[in-house]
Amino acid sequence: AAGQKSMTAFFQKK
Amino acid sequence: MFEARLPQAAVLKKLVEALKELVTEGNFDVSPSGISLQAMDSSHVCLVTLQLNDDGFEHFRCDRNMSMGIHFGNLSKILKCAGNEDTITLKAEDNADQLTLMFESANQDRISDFDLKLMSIESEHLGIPDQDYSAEVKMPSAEYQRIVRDLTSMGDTVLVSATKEGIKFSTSGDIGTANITLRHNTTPEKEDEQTHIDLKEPVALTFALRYLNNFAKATPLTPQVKLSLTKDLPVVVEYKVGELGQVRFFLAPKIDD
Repeated sequence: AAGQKSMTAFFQKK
Repeated sequence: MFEARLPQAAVLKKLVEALKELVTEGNFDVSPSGISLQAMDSSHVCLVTLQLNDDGFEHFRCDRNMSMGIHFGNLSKILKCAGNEDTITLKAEDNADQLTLMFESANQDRISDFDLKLMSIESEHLGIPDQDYSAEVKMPSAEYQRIVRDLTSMGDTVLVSATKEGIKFSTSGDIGTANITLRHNTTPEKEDEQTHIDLKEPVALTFALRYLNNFAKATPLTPQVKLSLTKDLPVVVEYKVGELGQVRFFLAPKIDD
């Protein structure tokens, strides 16, 4: 199965 | 105080229709440079950003930065009461707990105002760096909408691959497989009907079609859409909102566990 990472894994919290 | 006036309510109506299913609520951050929004869907695999620049408004005033928490379903209900050609003015006092929307008909014989209760929404801002993408594809937004809709009848995910041959969308499911390829095409006289593929290096990523379909709800906003792709990074699906700004949808690629 293929999963998806959360957006916070790609973009840092400010 | 905050006050922003748009000559056509249709723009805001279309924007909210494009967002409301993906993100149920979010903060309109208003500042002297305009209105912006960052919101994730409930599963956090996609992010919507909206930027409406102050100079795109007929009139824009913001004395103090504010975050206005908005339930988009409720905003949509109010905007349904505006005529497409109505002038719309958004107003709020500093630290207000409501946003006033005023609609004026074109010949100014009908004026209505609605107050939307604002919410307190905790949200984190993500820093989204400007970056170079492996492939940037501009295509008619109706074409994008058709492709993702057609492929949804065959499968749940789509492999998007950009090569010098074009951009290919592939899916497979119980009933079979489907491939749709768009080639770089600047033949149509109207720029809106052209497809531009700007390729730095070939790239292929897999995405959930459900989300790509959802992004296509922004199609009425503008005749062109831009897809930006880089390996292992979220795709960016961008719709320009005239001179006003843009809405961008980011979606995480599917990864093999």
